[in-house]
Amino acid sequence: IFSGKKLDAASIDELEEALYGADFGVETATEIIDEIQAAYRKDKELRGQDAARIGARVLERVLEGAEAPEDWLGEADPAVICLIGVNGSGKTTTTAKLGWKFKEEGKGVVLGACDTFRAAANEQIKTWADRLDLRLVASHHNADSAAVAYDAWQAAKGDNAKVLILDTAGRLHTKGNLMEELKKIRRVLQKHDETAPHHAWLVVDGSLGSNSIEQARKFHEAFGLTGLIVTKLDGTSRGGALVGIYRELQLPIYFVGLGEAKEDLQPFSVKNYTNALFG
Amino acid sequence: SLTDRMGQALRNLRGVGKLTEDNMAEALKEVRTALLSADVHFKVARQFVEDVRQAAMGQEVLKSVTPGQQIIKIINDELAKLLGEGTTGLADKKPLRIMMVGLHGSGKTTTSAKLAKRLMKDGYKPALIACDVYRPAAIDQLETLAKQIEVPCYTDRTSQDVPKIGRTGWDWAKEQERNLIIFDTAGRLQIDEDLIGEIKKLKDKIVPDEVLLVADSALGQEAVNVAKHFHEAVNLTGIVLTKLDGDARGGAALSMKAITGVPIKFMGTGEKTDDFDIFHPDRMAQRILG
Ligand SMILES: Nc1nc2c(ncn2[C@@H]2O[C@H](COP(=O)(O)OP(=O)(O)OP(=O)(O)O)[C@@H](O)[C@H]2O)c(=O)[nH]1
Ligand SMILES: Nc1nc2c(ncn2[C@@H]2O[C@H](COP(=O)(O)OP(=O)(O)OP(=O)(O)O)[C@@H](O)[C@H]2O)c(=O)[nH]1
Ligand SMILES: [Mg+2]
Ligand SMILES: [Mg+2]
Repeated sequence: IFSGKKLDAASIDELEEALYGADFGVETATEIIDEIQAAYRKDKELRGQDAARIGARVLERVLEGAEAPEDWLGEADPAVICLIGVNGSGKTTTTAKLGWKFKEEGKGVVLGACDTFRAAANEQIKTWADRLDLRLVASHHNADSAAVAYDAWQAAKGDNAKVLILDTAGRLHTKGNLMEELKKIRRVLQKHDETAPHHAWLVVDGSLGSNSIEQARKFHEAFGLTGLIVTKLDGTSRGGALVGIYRELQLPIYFVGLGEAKEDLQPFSVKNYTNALFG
Repeated sequence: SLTDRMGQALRNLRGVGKLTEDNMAEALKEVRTALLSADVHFKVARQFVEDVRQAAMGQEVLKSVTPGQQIIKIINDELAKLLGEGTTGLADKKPLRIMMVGLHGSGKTTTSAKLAKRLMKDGYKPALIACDVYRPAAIDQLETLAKQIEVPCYTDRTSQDVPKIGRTGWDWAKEQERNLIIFDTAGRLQIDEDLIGEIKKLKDKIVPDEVLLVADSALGQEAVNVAKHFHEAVNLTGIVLTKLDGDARGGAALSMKAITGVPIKFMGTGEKTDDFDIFHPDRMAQRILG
């Protein structure tokens, strides 16, 4: 559709379908289509690739500032990263990937197994920690997740580790009591470092639609987010909900997950993202 | 709700004696926007609105003094009908073999346990077979759930040969005189040729009576391609929608059903093994329309 051919009603319709197909949602898809329609009314010679350029421009405008800032880790020792999100989004796997990344950079890392609820959650993160030779702090099934966070923080402090990554249990944003549990983790961390957690990232499954935006709103309200990770972008979904999230909450997207292996984590790049769509 | 949003469009219909293409078009535009914002696939939303338009231009609505209300009723009925068509029960046989497939994190392992628990109440003697050899502690997870619901679970931590594990698990379940055998598989992308090949080979070995796609109800527009590819690969007999205890509108359900025709059989409504229900098309229709 984004070729050298001249646009017509049929191809504009195809364009609209592609925009919705990327999970941009009504607001962003409409904005891009309106801009393309306006340009087409002015110039009937408009081509597919011109439309692509308009789309890319709108997206870059909307996603301005959406990348992680330079040197974002910060001065705290340990810098505490908390991964939260709904069930199955990829938090545990991402915890492992992040731990590995920092270890490769020569930083001391401690992982905290704060999912004390789900079946074999401890075994899962322990398998990763053993595989990657990362220090893990965990407790027994049904232990208090905030207590594990506390123990993990103490261990990181004792180890002089630079990074503490806390994996938490999946929870739907519609469950008030589970959102309260998150707040308890925050309170406990703040008893030891009032600036912690320094990074609170929502891990969002890139194959989901507009509900990701509501997830982000509710998690932000309950816990205070500082950023996002979008996973499973190695699938066919374009993760367009991240645009809706960024429009509303202006939270940078730190990383994208591109697979199940330890290396499958990339810093989010607006350029790469728009090229993949409008290339 | 859709009724609220259509309020303005429909108010214009109320005083109108006859339904016309024009006042109909405005109301239908609202329906299309409602469906798109519920993550219904672009083409499916278009087709659905067209089907409603055809039905609404029919005789009863034209004669009705409250065409607006008639249209809302048509929309709800059409949607519930589309969602609910097809055999929503499981194959009525013993022994019954069920293969669970789907994308990563959709809820396959948890749903395998839920299904076993539910069918035990219907008199089945289930066995769970752990065919996910990739995800760290996947076998531990299924084993833990199996213990919770007191169902025997076949595991093999020494093999990476999934079709062989499935076949051996089936034999083992038969020896244990289990008559409901549920095979949990690893999450996989529908575009992963090797892993799609694996479930094809597994299917050949275990000859399942049911192949269920376990799908997150919050899926976006790619739900159609996901369902289509899995269906073409292993011939799905049903869909299970999970995480309906969230607030996703669930338009993916309509998309998957409309494009593949595969019936939606169950819904996951929470993290516990009891949080499982047969699919209710009328409730889903309400949810999608918002
Ligand atoms: N293809 C792909 N799969 C991923 C990615 N990230 C995670 N996964 C897979 O998604 C599934 C769920 O990952 P988990 O890490 O268990 O997700 P979680 O958020 O910790 O899940 P809960 O703790 O149960 O809420 C696993 O099969 C992972 O291997 C990714 O970027 N791409
Ligand atoms: N709230 C809620 N959570 C669910 C539901 N079904 C499954 N889950 C949760 O979703 C997460 C993923 O479930 P799994 O059963 O591990 O998913 P899976 O498809 O087997 O994941 P992979 O094997 O990695 O592909 C877990 O945290 C489950 O407890 C549901 O209906 N509602
Ligand atoms: Mg986890
Ligand atoms: Mg699983």
